[in-house]
Parts: sequence; structure tokens; C-alpha cells
Amino acid sequence: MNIFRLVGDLSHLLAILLLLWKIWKTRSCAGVSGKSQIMFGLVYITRYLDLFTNFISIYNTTMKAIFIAVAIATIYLIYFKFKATYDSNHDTFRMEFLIVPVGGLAFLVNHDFTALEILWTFSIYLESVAILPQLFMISKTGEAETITSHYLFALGSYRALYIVNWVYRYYFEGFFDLIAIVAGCVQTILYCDFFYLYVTKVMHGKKLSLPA
Amino acid sequence: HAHGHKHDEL
Repeated sequence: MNIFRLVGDLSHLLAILLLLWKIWKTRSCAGVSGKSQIMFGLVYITRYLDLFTNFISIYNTTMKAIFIAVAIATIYLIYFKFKATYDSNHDTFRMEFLIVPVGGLAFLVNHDFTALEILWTFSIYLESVAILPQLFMISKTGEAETITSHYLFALGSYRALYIVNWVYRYYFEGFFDLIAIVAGCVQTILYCDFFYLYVTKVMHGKKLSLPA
Repeated sequence: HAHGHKHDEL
């Protein structure tokens, strides 16, 4: 565990708690893509199946359990409790366009041809693109609420910090996982445009809106 | 990578 990974994990935790808190507090999930949240739920569930087979640390187990629980709670709020506020007209990204190719790729490119390993690989690939429905929704409506922007910024920061973590681990531990690194870089690149808008708008107290 | 690839990151 190095500082970059720790801060990255905390940023990840902050992001998902922030989104859950926003939905709960405002009693509304307007502007939030339920599809991105379903895919993140799928990511955590398929990746953390090793909770049952592989103990790493109390920290690791606790974080995994929290991620799964928060993801399920968020999906529940969007699709059940506050369903009336869910903006499904703008959440039109087709999940199968991501899940099917990503599933195929996980079968073809993985470290080990076992069920658990393929599911882990699937979750890594899926996480790299799971935010697309959310970004697509923002590009459709042309704006995002400020808390949603903070959520995306915290989530993107987690990804960027993980890259620094991998550089650190490569140099100091000789460790690298090419699948995680390539997928992680793809994922981080997807946030770049958003980061730019966040820094130029949200940090200056403006709402995030896209140029017409 | 050997069998039982260990994933210690989140």
C-alpha cells in the first residue's frame, strides 16, 4: 500500500458516498445515469467474488464490502425508492453495446482462463467504460448538477491516482498488471474532457454546462 | 502470470 493508492481508494469511496448522499438528501436522482450505476454494481460484484476465496487484509475486505453495498443501495434508490425522479428519457445509452464486447474481450484477453479470473478481467474492462452512459447523459442535457460534477471529479481522481500508484509499484516493487494498467489508462482518458470542464467551470463556482 | 493470480488492489 502506497500513498497514491490509499488516497485513490479514499477518493473512490468519497465519490460513491457523495452520489448516494446527494440522491438521499435531495430525494432525487435527476441527472444521474442509472445505467452507469448498474454497470458499476456489476463491476464490484464480478470483481469482488474473491472475497470468498482470497483474504488479503481487513482493509481490503472492508472496502470491497462497502463498495458492493453502496453500489446496490445507489441502484435501489434510482430504480425503486426515487424512481419517479429518474431521468430515463436522457439515460438512453445501450448497456449491451458495452457489456457484450467487454465480455468477449475478457474471454480472449485474460491472465488465466478460469471463471473467477475471467470475471475479474470482465470487471476491469467494464469499469473502464462504465461511466460512458453518465457522460453521454451530460452531453445530451448539456449540463450537470454541481454535486454530480464533484462525484465525477472524485471518481476520475481515483483513476488518475491509480496510474501513479502503478508507476510507483513498478519502480519500487517490480509489480505490474498490464490488463489493469491498459484498462485504467483508457478509463482515465475518458475523464480528461470532463476534468477540463471541471477545472474551468465548477472550480470557479459555475455550474457545469457544455458549450452550445 | 502463474495460476492463482493475486489481485490485491480494489
